[in-house]
Amino acid sequence: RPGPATWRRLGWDWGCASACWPPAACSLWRLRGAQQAVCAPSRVSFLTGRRPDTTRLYDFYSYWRVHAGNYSTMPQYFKENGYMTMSVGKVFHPGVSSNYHDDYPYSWSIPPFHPSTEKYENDKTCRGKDGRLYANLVCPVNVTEMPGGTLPDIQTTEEAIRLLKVMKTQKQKFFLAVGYHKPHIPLRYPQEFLKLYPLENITLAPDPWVPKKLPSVAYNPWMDIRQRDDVQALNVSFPYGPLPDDFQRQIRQSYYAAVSYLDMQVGRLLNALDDVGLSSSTMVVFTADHGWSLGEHGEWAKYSNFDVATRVPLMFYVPGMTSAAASQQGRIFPYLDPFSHNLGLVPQGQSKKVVELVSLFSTLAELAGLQVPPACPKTSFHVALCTEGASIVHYFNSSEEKVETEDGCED
Amino acid sequence: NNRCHTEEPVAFSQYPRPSDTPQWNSDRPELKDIRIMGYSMRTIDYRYTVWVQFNPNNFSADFEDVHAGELYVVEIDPNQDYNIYNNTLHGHLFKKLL
Repeated sequence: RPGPATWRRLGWDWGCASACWPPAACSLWRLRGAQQAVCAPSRVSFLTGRRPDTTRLYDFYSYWRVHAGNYSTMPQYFKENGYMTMSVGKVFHPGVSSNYHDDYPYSWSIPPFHPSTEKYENDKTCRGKDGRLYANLVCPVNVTEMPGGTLPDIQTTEEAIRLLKVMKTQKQKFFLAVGYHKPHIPLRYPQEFLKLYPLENITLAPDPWVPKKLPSVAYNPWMDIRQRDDVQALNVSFPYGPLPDDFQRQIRQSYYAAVSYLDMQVGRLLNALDDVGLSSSTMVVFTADHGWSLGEHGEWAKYSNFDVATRVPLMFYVPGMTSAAASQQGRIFPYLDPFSHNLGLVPQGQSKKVVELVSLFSTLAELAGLQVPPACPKTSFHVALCTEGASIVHYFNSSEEKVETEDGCED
Repeated sequence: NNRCHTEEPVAFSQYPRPSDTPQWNSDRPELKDIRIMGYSMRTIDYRYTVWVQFNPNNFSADFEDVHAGELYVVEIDPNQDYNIYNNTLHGHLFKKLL
């Protein structure tokens, strides 16, 4: 595996050697389960606990409360149960699908925070070999040269840490949702993360060809990749390409680097949870809205039903349940710098059950001791509070050992 | 093992398409352009997908109008490169999944 890193991808084969996230070792984690492999529909789905056929959001251009039904969201439910709910970064997909305000004030106690440098994300900020600036897909940057001298995810971490410090003084229950952009395209990240993944160690996908018997309707032509300046310059054939091998390696290298950059942000944030003394009384969930194809099946990006596009990490840290609670002086989340620590592989989590993101709402409600929202009836467009995903808390204490039952089956 | 895995958990996902063949808006079709919906069910052992006719005006999927299908056996094809849907159309496994 290249480098000492982290989750290789927020989806499929992320062999975890977490630099900054020990909870990988002391949490339950589960794989699979985005309801639709694209941002807005997936986020609205797991934040409402309903599938896209019920939110009726398959694209980016409607707001479920007026387009499908005025459904309560997970943060709204926590808010109505006495929690201070806060959104930092990309939680709801911005724009029409969250009514231009990230579903505020329904879901959040205070206006959602967005990094001031978010607006530069698609600008020409990537330095080309000719010294000019481009809107590239592969975009390692010198952060000090970026507009504002920072990057959106760094600002998101700083704001989330600030809010943790505030909550420490408030002594109020809180629900803090922190949404990172990376490894979304453009793969714009601090250039030093490239060191973790030498290009000579980067391989192509194990199956970088379009499968012979893949129905054409199943194939996604990765249009968002094609529109970046560096990919346009390659003059790749539509719809099947392929991209040149050396550029495929560069994308994979930058994707891994962007994930390690994200990993560092999460590490800083969790370290701050320790610093303010809240890690022994705070549940932490880590997940993503979808996966991403890295050349498998001759495809890139999301936009498909392949496992690489739908599979997501889903980790739970629940004090006293997934690990012993920290002592007063103990640290649950010590920060480890990936550039100075030689990090080995962290054991994979305890469970590989098949679960869905739509279960997150009821699972978190149960873990928090709230009444679990009822299961939705077959038609639920007029039901404000229900969920189409069952709580998976019953898995938390279940053994992964296979036991043979009386009829000879493995239980 | 048809006898044993009768109640295993299943994860569902779906993806819309405007057409049977890739075109400029295949990745992100707007609602009005959606004509086909691919519904997937993933078990520990299989990924089974049917791409069916979809009406964006009434949000209905017609499972009688199947445009294409995919079936992958995870144990022997973990990367999902060998679609055996057409080989199994009339077999017991297909009926069980359906």
